[in-house]
Amino acid sequence: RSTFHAPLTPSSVCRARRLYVDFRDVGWHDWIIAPQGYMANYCHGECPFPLSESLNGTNHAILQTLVHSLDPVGTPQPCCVPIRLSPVSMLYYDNNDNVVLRHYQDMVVDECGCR
Amino acid sequence: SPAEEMKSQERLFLSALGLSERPRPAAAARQAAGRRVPSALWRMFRRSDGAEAGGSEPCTVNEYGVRGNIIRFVQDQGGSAGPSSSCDSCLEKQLFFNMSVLQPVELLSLAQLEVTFHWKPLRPAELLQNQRSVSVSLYRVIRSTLRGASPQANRRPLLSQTVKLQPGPTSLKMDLTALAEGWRKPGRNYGLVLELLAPSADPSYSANLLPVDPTLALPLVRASLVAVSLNPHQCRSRQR
Repeated sequence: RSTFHAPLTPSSVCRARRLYVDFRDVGWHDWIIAPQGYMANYCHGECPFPLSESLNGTNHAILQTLVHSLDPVGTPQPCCVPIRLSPVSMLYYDNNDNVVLRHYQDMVVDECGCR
Repeated sequence: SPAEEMKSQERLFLSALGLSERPRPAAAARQAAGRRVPSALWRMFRRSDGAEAGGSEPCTVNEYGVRGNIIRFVQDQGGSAGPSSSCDSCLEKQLFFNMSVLQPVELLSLAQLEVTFHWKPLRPAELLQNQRSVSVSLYRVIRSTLRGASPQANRRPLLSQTVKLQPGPTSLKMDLTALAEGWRKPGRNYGLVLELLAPSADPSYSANLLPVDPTLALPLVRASLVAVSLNPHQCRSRQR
C-alpha cells in the first residue's frame, strides 16, 4: 500500500523545548527562597514514520508509527514524552518558619523521546 | 473553571512539596525580623545545584553522610534564656523543636542539635590568665512540669561538659536522632533544658554570660535542630 508522509520541518519533530518557570509568575516567590525560577523545559513535536534513532523510540513506538502510517485515523502517532529528567533543589519557609531544603526528582526535562 | 483547575493543580504540587497549604507570604517580614537562611543551608543548596548537574546520588546528604532528600532547620520555640530555678549562678534555657512538621511517611535519618553561645566579649589578657569556662548541661524533659513534680525530677541528663569562654561564639553539636524520633509521636515531646553553670564564686563571672550587646536582641543561647529525612516516595533508586 502506498502511504503519504507530509514533510516535517525540524522544528515540528519531537524534542525538548525551552521553558523557564519563574516562581513569580505562579505567585510562589514570596515563600520560595531559592531558586527564583528554573529551566524546566518540556517535550513537544511529532513522532513521524520512520522513527529515526535521534527520536529515542522504543520498538513499540517504531511499530506504532508504522501502523499509524497505514491507518492514520485509527492509530495515533507515539507520544513525545520526557525520557530523561533531572532533579532540582528548593529552599523555602514552611508554615512553622522552619527553613527547608528539599530535593525534588524529575523536575527538569533533559531529553525527549517517542513512546 | 480554569482558576479552580489551577488551585487543584497547585494543591497537588504543594502536597508533593510536603505542604498542606501555601505557606504564608511573609518571607520579607521574616528576613526583616532577622530570620535569615542558615549559611550551612545556603552552602548545601549551592552544592546540590552542582551535584545535580554532575549526576551524583540525589538522595544522600553528603554533608551529614546520611540518606535523605529533605533538610530542615527546625526552629527552637523554647523562649529565651533566664535564671535557673535550681541554682543561683545558673542560667537556664528551654528548647523545644516541633517535630510534627515531618510528614508520617518521612524517615528521619538525622537530628542534630546545634547550640551556639554568644558570650560577652572578654579582653584577651583576661581570657588567657583566667581560662574561664562554664559547665553546660543538657537534660531531656520526660514529663510535663505542669503535673506537680519538681522540674528536676522530670529531667534526664543527656550531656554535661565544660565550655571555655572565648571572644567569639562557641558551638556545641549533638546527635539527637533517637530522641527526636520519639518527639514525632503525639504528646511525647516535652523538649530539653539547657543549663549553664559558672563554676566560680566570682561575682563578675556571671556577668560574662550576658549577651554581647542587649540592644542587638541577640539571645545568649541560640539553638537549632537540623533534621534530615527521606521521603521514600520522592527518592526512587536509580536502578529501578
